[in-house]
Amino acid sequence: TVGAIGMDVNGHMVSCTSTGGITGKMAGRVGDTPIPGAGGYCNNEVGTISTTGHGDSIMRYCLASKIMHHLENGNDPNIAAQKACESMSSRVGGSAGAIVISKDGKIGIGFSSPKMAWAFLENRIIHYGIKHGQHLTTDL
Amino acid sequence: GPVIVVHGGAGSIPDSRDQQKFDGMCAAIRAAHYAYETTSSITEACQAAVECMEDDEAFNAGRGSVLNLKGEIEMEALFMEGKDMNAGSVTGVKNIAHPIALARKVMENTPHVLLMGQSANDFAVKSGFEAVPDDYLMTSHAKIALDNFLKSGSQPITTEIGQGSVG
Repeated sequence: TVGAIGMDVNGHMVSCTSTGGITGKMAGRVGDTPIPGAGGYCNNEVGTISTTGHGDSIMRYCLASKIMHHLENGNDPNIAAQKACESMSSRVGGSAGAIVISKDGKIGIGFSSPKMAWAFLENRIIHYGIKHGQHLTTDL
Repeated sequence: GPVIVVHGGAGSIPDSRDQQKFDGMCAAIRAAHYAYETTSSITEACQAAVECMEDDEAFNAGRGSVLNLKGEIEMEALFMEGKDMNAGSVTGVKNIAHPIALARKVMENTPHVLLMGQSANDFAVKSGFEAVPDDYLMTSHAKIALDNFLKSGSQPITTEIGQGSVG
C-alpha cells in the first residue's frame, strides 16, 4: 500500500491511498483502502490521514476515523497515530501504520507493525525512515 | 509552504528492501514537490506522489501489486479532500496504471463515492484511461510471492513481497 497526504498554505488538505491488496486474497476481497474512515480520511477542520497494514483489521476498527477522533480531542498527531494503531492491534489483532497532518500543520507518524516506510519534506530536506526510531535525511 | 507526507506500506518488510523503499519514497516526495511548484495544487501534488509509487514495483500498488488466489491483480484506491470532505474510491479494478487517478475521477465526476470491479473499469474507459496489460502490472516478485503463499498452505496472510507482512 502507498499513501500521500498534504496541506497547502491555505489549510486545504488531501488524502490519497492506493493498494494491490494482499497476496493470496480471495478474488473480490475488499480491504480498508477504498473505505473513507478506514484507509484514509480528510477534513480541513481536523486533519488528514492515510493508513496501511492489515486491511481487514483496519476496516473493523475504522482506524483513520479513530485517529481523527484523537486529533479532535487535542492529541498530538504522533501520539494520535501511534495510540490508534496500537489500540487496533490490541483490540482486533493485526498491525497497522498511519501518516497524519493536523489542521495546524503538525506531522504524525505511527505504526504497530515492525516497519512502515515514511517520508516528508521540510525546508527542502527530505526526512524518511522505516524502522521505529529511525530518522534519516537527504537533500530535496 | 505546503506539508506533504507519504508512506510506502507497513509490515515485516525484509531489510533487503529498505533501500528500494527509501529511493521510491524520496522520488515520490520530489514528484509531489515538482507538481506543487508547477501547479500550486496540493491535490496535484499528492496525486503525483502516489502515481510515482504506483509506477514503482518496490511498492504494492499499481505496477508491483500482489496477486489474489486466481493469480490476478485487483487494485483499490481512495482520494479524499478536506474542504467539503468529498471522496472517491475504486475497488477490484484491473489493468489501470494509476488507480488513484481513477478514484479522483469518481470523486470529481460522479455523485458516488465507491465504484467496483468491471463497472469501475468501464468508468475508466469512459474517462479516457488507457488500459495497461497484465504483464506491465504483474512482476516476477508478485508471482513468486503467490507461489510461496500457496506452498505455505495459505498461512499466514502475506502481502509484501517475500515476507509475512501487511499493507
